[in-house]
Amino acid sequence: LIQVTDIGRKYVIGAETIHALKSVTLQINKGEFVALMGPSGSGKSTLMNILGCLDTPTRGEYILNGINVSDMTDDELADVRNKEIGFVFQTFNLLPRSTSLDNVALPLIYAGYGKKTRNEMAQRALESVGLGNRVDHKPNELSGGQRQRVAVARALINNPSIILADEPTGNLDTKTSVEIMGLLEEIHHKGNTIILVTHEEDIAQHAHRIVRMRDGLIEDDHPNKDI
Amino acid sequence: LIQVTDIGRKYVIGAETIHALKSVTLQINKGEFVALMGPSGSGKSTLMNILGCLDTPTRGEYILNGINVSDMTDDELADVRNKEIGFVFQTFNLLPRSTSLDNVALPLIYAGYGKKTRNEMAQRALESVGLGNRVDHKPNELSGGQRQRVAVARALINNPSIILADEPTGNLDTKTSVEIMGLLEEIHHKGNTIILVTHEEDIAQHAHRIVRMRDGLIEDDHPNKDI
Ligand SMILES: Nc1ncnc2c1ncn2[C@@H]1O[C@H](COP(=O)(O)OP(=O)(O)OP(=O)(O)O)[C@@H](O)[C@H]1O
Ligand SMILES: Nc1ncnc2c1ncn2[C@@H]1O[C@H](COP(=O)(O)OP(=O)(O)OP(=O)(O)O)[C@@H](O)[C@H]1O
Ligand SMILES: [Mg+2]
Ligand SMILES: [Mg+2]
Repeated sequence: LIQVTDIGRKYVIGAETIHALKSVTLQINKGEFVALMGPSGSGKSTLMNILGCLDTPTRGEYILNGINVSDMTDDELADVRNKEIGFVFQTFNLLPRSTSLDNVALPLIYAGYGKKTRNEMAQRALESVGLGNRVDHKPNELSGGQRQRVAVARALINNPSIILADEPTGNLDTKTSVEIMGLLEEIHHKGNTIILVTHEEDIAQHAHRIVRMRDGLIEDDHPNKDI
Repeated sequence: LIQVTDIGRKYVIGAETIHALKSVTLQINKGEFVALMGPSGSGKSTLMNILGCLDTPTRGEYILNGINVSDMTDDELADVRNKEIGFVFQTFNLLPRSTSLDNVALPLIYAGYGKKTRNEMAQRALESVGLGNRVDHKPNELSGGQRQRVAVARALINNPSIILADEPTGNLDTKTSVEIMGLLEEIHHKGNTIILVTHEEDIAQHAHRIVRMRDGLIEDDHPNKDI
């Protein structure tokens, strides 16, 4: 499903070059549940953005579903991002002037649903993350963990087959985290693929495989023996 | 040092009234290290914003250092916020167009330091959180955990006597979290007061007292027996 080969991503700041990713080679098959871990600054979000077709590597190759992503047209990329991938951003990235209902419904506009259907689906999605009573709130009228849950609901609403979740429980108490992880496991059981960044070992334990990064490289990649 | 009595905070959204805080009564003495825990949406950040003089309760009384906060002038409040309190926000709240050096140096402008001194102090503060090599980066050129650490460095730079840290390690791996908690413990040992919101029990274990909230109320308030 996902094949990255010798992926690099560098940034130039003034006279300095920063290698956010040095060389990453990784293969993820359909239906896998992978946890991506590593120190702050090790390149996890950078790798996630490349996998999610939100960023382009400065070196190497990314083949998604058999197609080289660098050969895709802008329309094909937009299609992949909207229909096949659900992305939970580390910083949520909600529209500040829209309600949580409208934020969650956003991917459904691209999918072509009418307004009534979008609102019904968005209402159900918010209920599935415990926020059925916060539908009219804007992001600044929500707690940190509530914003995070709106971001999760938005990522899942189009039933994407690949979920990229960057620290989806970082702002959640244990009980709410368990509910969100339950949602992700349910989606995994339906045959979808999940790649989850987390720095918490308990959350990583839900995954079947654990990939560890350090300084823009993969230093470890093993099945989760304890599952 | 801090005395809140029957504090309430409500919001009106359309026809609905939300009681973010219902009735909170709490006393925190100088030099205490308190962990504040509770489910997502239980009112922790709302309480922290009131304690930090960033928000006003809709009911009840807040006495800080013997003075009723509602009697303070705007200048006196600004003084308290800048000189006595260091606040690490759950959403970091960095200036997007400024470098991490300028973000960290910001509280020093209010304190009246000249530019050269501010830059030296900011450089040291960034080194203390492991970001001496990221001084020229703007927030969008930093990882999530790096932004969080810039927010921590900024909160500590004026040597405030009260530190309010709202989930300061939410985006950090274990090793980096331990370094940040080490910083906070050092500051606590010098006699300062720390109130820390966290949803992680391991992080809460650094505190001497644990206050648990639920639905805008305090449901538990006990010394940490395991410390
Ligand atoms: N401006 C606002 N308008 C309306 N409701 C609000 C507003 N700000 C917060 N709330 C509500 O107040 C409640 C408490 O919010 P608060 O941010 O204090 O929670 P919290 O304990 O910090 O949660 P988390 O752990 O998710 O950060 C939440 O239910 C939230 O929806
Ligand atoms: N736009 C940019 N310009 C320059 N450097 C960048 C940029 N974006 C990220 N970096 C750097 O690339 C490195 C990797 O960043 P990345 O966000 O992938 O880390 P991460 O593993 O997600 O960290 P965290 O756990 O803190 O979220 C970091 O050292 C960061 O400073
Ligand atoms: Mg990251
Ligand atoms: Mg909060």
